Amino acid sequence: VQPHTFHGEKVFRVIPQNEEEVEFIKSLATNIQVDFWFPDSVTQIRPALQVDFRVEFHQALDVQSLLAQKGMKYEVLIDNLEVALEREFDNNAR
Amino acid sequence: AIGYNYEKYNNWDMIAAWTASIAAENPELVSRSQIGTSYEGRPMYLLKVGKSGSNKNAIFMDCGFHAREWISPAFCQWFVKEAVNNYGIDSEITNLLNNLDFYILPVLNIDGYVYTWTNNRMWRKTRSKNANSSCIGTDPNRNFNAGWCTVGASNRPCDDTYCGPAPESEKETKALADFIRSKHSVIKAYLTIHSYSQMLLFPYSYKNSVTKDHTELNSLAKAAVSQLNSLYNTRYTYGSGAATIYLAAGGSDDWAYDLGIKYSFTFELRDTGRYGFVLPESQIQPTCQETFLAVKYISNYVLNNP
Repeated sequence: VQPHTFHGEKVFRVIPQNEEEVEFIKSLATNIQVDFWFPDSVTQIRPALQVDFRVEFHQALDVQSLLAQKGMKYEVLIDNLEVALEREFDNNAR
Repeated sequence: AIGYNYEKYNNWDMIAAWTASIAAENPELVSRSQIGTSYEGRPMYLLKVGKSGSNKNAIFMDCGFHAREWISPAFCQWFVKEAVNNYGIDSEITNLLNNLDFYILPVLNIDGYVYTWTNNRMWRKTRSKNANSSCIGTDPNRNFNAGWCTVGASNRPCDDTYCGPAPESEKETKALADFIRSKHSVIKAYLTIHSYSQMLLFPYSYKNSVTKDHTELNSLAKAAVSQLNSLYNTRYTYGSGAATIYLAAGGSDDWAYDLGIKYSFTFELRDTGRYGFVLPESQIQPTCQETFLAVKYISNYVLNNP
């Protein structure tokens, strides 16, 4: 099995302000392959709790436009996960 | 272990070899045993760190529950190194190792950890096969018999928080639980190391009600977090799991507490999301140094309040 690469994959952060925005994130997760980094799963999302999630390259733009359409503020924590993974090994003693 | 680099992420083969050498090089302080095998048959090595002596109480600390949380195993390796290197030099460490034993499980979810090095860096669960599903793995921190699968966990094998077909269904979680049960008269504290979000949590997570020891655990967590903060000003939040982040059943800390191990804590190490699970190696040292202060504080408290 080829190792999974993460080119162009992004990690987003949103902070749902109310139950409606919580439901929006939950519906997003039913239509798009979302890997929740925090909290552990979609069932634990609640208003005012930060939500960090990873999406694959081909869905990243969709997610950004859906969040923008919804008027939800979001932050891109990691813009290209593969690049971040390469930089993870930054101890030159290697 | 001489020459072993504690400031980089090491794969499982390196860690397994390290457990042998750190024990061989420090026979007075470190012994290695095996508490079981993983689903794919890898040995679950346990290190016992402490001066040999009778009637000593113990602290159990595990790392590597969730495969992608690489800073966690890095801390367990760091902890053993610091303890061994400072014995006979630092009076606090010397006193701790003379009077307590530390059981250190460097990686619980070995198969998952190997999988993050070879196939998918973002894998979380174990690698066990699920009946009637093509999806692999169980969330080891939803697999303990503590409100098992009632809240904040999923009964669907494809989900990342799948609680498993039954409590302790995973070879890895059952091996850990069996060992702790066998030693639970001497184990006075249970520490489980995760990442990320910079939190120090204690029971309960499987229900909103607080434990009978909530006041004591909360003040101990507050003091430990203050120690951690003193080095690099890293800010941690602390509290019971349910109140601090969310309800989540089947966790090992809740299970250990209900078994009677009062001082039961979950560390969520650096960072708060800037890198998340991809914490650069350059942060291993500061993260481990500050966390070591907190673990040392808790250990002293346990020693003085068995």
